[in-house]
Amino acid sequence: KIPKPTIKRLAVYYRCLENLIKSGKETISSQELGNRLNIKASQVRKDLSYFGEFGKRGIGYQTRRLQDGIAEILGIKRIWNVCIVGAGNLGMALANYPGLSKSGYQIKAIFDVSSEKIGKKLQNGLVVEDLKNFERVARKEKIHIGVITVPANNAQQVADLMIGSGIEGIINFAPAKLNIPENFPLEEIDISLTFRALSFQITMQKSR
Amino acid sequence: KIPKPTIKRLAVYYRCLENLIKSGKETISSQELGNRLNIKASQVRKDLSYFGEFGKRGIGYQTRRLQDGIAEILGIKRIWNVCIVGAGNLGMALANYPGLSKSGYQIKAIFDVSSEKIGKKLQNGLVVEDLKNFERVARKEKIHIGVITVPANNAQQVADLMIGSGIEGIINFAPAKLNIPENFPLEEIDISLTFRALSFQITMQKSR
Ligand SMILES: NC(=O)c1ccc[n+]([C@@H]2O[C@H](COP(=O)([O-])OP(=O)(O)OC[C@H]3O[C@@H](n4cnc5c(N)ncnc54)[C@H](O)[C@@H]3O)[C@@H](O)[C@H]2O)c1
Ligand SMILES: NC(=O)c1ccc[n+]([C@@H]2O[C@H](COP(=O)([O-])OP(=O)(O)OC[C@H]3O[C@@H](n4cnc5c(N)ncnc54)[C@H](O)[C@@H]3O)[C@@H](O)[C@H]2O)c1
Repeated sequence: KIPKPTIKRLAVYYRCLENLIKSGKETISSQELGNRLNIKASQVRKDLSYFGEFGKRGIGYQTRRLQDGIAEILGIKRIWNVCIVGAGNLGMALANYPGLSKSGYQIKAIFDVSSEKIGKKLQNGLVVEDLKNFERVARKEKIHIGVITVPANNAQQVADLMIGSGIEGIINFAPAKLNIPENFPLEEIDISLTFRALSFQITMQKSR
Repeated sequence: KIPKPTIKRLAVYYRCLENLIKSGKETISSQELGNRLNIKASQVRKDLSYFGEFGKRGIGYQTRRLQDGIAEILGIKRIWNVCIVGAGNLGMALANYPGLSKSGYQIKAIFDVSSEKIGKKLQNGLVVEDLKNFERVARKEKIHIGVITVPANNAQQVADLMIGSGIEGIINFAPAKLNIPENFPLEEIDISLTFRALSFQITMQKSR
């Protein structure tokens, strides 16, 4: 089992390697990687030793090989199967967004309860399914991630259904606190935090 | 003119005060506030001195008065007038999202170029306007923040129109790099970063 702090540092090594490869660097030592990130070289070597031997004495690590190795462990290169529940404005915008499939997130199914939406064809070839078929479709399509884009009052019921069907993690857009098992992977989105960040930028700009 | 690092610390003081007030604390000294945030008490006093006298010798600062004072400076309490350009799935989802008006972001206008969208009535009483009227409406409604929810190819043209009409800041959802003046306040959104954060959580969960 890999300790959580190690996994967090791997994500940092991965981002750093992304920039190094872009600038054409082919090898790097644990010392150099550590210096760039304020992490002790011995810690870098220890973190990377969990995954077998990436580096060679004297030359250091091949940046591309190391990046691929870390990507494998963090699940960055794998394809994640995603389903969306709630085929309204937000659900449809997400289903059609090219940025998701580009990063390895494939929308495999989209569900709704309204007869106006069920059966509707999307640009990407999917058809809106009836929520009644959720468990069967989620297992058949081996869904990993569930996205909730229903009204706030229906969010909890949808979360229960997802967890009951073996989904591994949830992204919740509905403005409702979900009651789910303590360590269950969850990300909540509130776009007003981005508006808040812009307000600070505008305020700072004015006070330069 | 308030230095940028001071403004960034004010946001941190504001969040800390939010929690203190919730737990019923009525006064706090600069020493105590500094200790909670790992900031020197003298720095706290210096930051707060920009805004006149908030604290009294011996008793410290009244938490509510201090929070209101900071909110005023950071533009947290003010109402921000927002317009959305692109009345498609994403634009409509944002226009109807109650979380924005609750945080002081009022959607004052929504624009599109398509005859199918122009004239459409929204749940919140707004009517989709023709982009041709952008400059006139943006000035009349004193718009501060512009939101871009158009296809990637049209994003730059919309950004130019917004900046030319005196908008103070932009939130861009379109997957396109905008070419705008260097310090112009801008926030870019890419939902796939949240999916990435969930993937790390799922991977970490499995490696506990
Ligand atoms: N977090 C954010 O930043 C953010 C931004 C915008 C909208 N939202 C929220 O996202 C949600 C969706 O917004 P929208 O604009 O797409 O709303 P919408 O009304 O257009 O779509 C909601 C859809 O959910 C369906 N639905 C209702 N109950 C359901 C259930 N039990 N199971 C499956 N489908 C169900 C409806 O039939 C409808 O198609 C809302 O809760 C909204 O507040 C969040
Ligand atoms: N950043 C993210 O996380 C994220 C997520 C979902 C969608 N998106 C992006 O948001 C944008 C909108 O997505 P959508 O699903 O709502 O698309 P959509 O096709 O439903 O809506 C786009 C709207 O923009 C209008 N439009 C086109 N050119 C215009 C112009 N020059 N001025 C004004 N309006 C114009 C169209 O008429 C249409 O109504 C797309 O670029 C999409 O890739 C981003």
